[in-house]
Amino acid sequence: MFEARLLQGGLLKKVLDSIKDIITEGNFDCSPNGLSLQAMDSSHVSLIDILLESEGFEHYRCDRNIPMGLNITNLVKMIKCAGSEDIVTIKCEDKPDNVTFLFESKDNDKISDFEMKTMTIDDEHLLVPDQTYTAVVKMPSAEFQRLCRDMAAIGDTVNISVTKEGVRFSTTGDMGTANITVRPNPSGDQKEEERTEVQITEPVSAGFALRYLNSFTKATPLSPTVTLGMVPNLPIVVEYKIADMGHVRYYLAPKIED
Amino acid sequence: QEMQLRLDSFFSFS
Repeated sequence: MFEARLLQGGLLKKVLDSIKDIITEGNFDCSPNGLSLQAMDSSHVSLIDILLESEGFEHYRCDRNIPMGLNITNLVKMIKCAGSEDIVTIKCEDKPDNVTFLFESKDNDKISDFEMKTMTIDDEHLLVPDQTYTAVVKMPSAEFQRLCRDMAAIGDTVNISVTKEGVRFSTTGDMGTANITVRPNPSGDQKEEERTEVQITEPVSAGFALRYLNSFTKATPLSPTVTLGMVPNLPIVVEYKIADMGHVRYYLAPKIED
Repeated sequence: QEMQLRLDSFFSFS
């Protein structure tokens, strides 16, 4: 059986907010290491990779690997019924037809349980190779969110160029062009999460659909910083680390000149 | 004209 108790139930809401615009269903894989999910959007352009490590739960028991296939829209509806301060317990049997969500208020004066039907989902796991990124940019997640939103007001595609001087975001649309350059500022007085850091072995430049990047920024409440990893001619990775718990990572295939 | 590539042309299915 699988049983996991999470003290910060609000975290689940944030995780679901970060995926609900991209996928409609997914297999949550319960394993002794933690709860994970890998799913592509319907057009196979982007991939979501979530890990919530077992150590991040107050109580975690998983005897064997269990794929928990869930409709994300319905899951969002159910988790919305939890208070943001509630403690959430997720429970299911080894071959589940249902998953139980137990919500306990912080003061223990209200307990609710919801049972949700599971579904069988064909697993299409992609092997994402562990790779060394040619360029890694760490920046405040709110800054990245703002930037993607501003760029999307002008164009559909953003070209991201990373050099040791900084990261240049450029877009072109019917009304004109926009360029935003974010410079690394590691020596300033900013707190670590307010800094932009760039590590590169060689300059990288590629174009990406803003529609997807904007969806990824729904993960902003999960982390004060976001990390972009790029390798020439390969998908970009956009990672939001969840403190003491794991990550929400997105991979996005580039656009090329036809 | 720009073309959107798909992820399965980069990563293989397990």
